[in-house]
Amino acid sequence: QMNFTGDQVLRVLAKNEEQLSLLRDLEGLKPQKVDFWRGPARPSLPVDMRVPFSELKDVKAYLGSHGLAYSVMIKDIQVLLDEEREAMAKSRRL
Amino acid sequence: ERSTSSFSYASYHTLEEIYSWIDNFVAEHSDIVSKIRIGHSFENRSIVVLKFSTGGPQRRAIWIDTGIHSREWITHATGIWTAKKIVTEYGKDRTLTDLLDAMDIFMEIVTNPDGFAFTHSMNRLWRKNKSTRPGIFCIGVDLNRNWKSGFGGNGSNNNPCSETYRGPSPQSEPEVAAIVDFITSHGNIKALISIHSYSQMLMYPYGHSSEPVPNQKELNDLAKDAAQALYEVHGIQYIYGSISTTLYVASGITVDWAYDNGIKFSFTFELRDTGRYGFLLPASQIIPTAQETWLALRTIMEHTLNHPY
Repeated sequence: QMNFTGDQVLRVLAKNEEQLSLLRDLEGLKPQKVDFWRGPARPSLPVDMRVPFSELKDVKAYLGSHGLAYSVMIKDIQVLLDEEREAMAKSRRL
Repeated sequence: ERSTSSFSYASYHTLEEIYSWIDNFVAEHSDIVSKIRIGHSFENRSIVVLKFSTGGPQRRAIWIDTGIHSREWITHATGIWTAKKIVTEYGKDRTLTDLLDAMDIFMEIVTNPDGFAFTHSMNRLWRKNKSTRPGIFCIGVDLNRNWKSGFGGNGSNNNPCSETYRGPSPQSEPEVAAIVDFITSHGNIKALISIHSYSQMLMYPYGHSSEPVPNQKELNDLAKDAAQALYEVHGIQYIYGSISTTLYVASGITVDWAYDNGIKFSFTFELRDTGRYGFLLPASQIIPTAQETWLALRTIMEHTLNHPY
């Protein structure tokens, strides 16, 4: 099964349409690398994107260089997936 | 062991477990529930619909689907809980009883079975179906961009590697075609509710256009009432409005197709994520999510019952 160790979900708060456009550019630059969980829609809505560990440095640098504020929504996806699998296994045992 | 009373509604389940639960559920409630196979997926898995009916041919009906985006596990889990709730509340809840005495409910709990199986076996975060085409490297079509309403417009993608790849043509995907054929041949579906996650929204058409639909006021008022009913359960706030003005422009989507094909009460939910988990909502939140969603669904269903058209 695919492993997501170190992959993060970043929440970006775009201030305006210009910043949203920069996020859309990112989608175009790395279509198979950045998975938008909540796509760039409008400034009032956050943008959530899953970034593989291997791309984190580049993507965070891109966001920083364009003044795009972000927070880490999920620090390590695999940790949550492991918890989810364990919860399913426990439920089955019960 | 083969009883839905021992099934854990507060846990996520595999496709096999869900299909087994469906069989047990139908057997236990055969007076009110039946199973219909409406087609098969690209990888030849059965596409199954639960029919809740107290009798009568081609009654007015409500359609509910969950899991068209396979990684949105909370939607399947909510669908299962909701199905159980319907049979539990029939005869107790006056609104639901009146509804089922006059109308049918159809529920498709696993709308994208291939994708769902894949989320359990290979890639938990898979969104699309699993269709392949000669000469195309990337697999899968976003089933919520494959409908014949605004197909190919803004908010869908012609790149097969995109998560929002629309597919080669409208209804090219068997999972979508099966629903289209079923609903079209039924001819009396009066409400369609397509359940997604996450981000806490309740929306109505259009997705492909910012033009208000002719019934915009009624749909908006109903969405407001449904969101309020939902809020009163656990205090979770939903925003509501048309898809294009609330979320984003999206073309070729389920509810636009439904509305354009005469189903006035067409809604789509984005269930809760609490702002922290996205598609990985912990199983401990399945039941609270389902409980609050039920009140919103009930509001829409009651309105549909009382406002025939």
